[in-house]
Amino acid sequence: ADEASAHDEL
Amino acid sequence: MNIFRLAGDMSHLVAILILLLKIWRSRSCAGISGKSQVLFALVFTTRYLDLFTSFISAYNTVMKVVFLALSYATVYLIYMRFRNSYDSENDTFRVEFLLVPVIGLSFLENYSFTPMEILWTFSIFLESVAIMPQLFMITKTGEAESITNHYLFFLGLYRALYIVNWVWRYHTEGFFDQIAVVSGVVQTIFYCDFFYLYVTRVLRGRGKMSLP
Repeated sequence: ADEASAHDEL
Repeated sequence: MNIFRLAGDMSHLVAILILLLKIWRSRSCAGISGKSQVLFALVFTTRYLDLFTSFISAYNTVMKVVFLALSYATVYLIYMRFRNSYDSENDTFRVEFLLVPVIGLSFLENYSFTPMEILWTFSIFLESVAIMPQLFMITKTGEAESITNHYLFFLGLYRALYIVNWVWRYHTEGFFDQIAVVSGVVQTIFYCDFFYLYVTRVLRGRGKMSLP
């Protein structure tokens, strides 16, 4: 997982 | 954004508003765990630090600000405005038992070892257990007002809808956020026992219910 910079969920 | 995610967010918003309006209208926070509400305020604070660093969408930004404002308003009502009605004698869950392991885990398991990511992970792990002081309080006093149960129901529904959202996102966009999913599933399990009691007791007209 490379979503380290953008967590788009609340 | 999908319908499950949107419904989950709306359910979360409804839960928070139910609690806030209950306290405001009754001028009382009896039966509400202030500790759980402080933990939720801490969850939002540590998770939404990215308000300052990354823009995702207007929806995202507005919801973050709303959740932050509502959670702080709830804490204000409990500890300041209506503190005379705060049932501190029954709100005795030791939050350090949650905070210490959650802080430890967020340092061990995160997407990158940076302050922002560790705080985000901390918020995800903390959210999964933040309701425990409230559930503990209900167990201790033996019952909760039906409005408190509606609050818990919508909070649990929000978690369940997020799981459906993750299944949807996994199949449609290959999205899989391991930290969020694992702790989200753990969190939802905490509500299962409550859900069962809610359906069998509250919705069948008893109004009040107690946890075993």
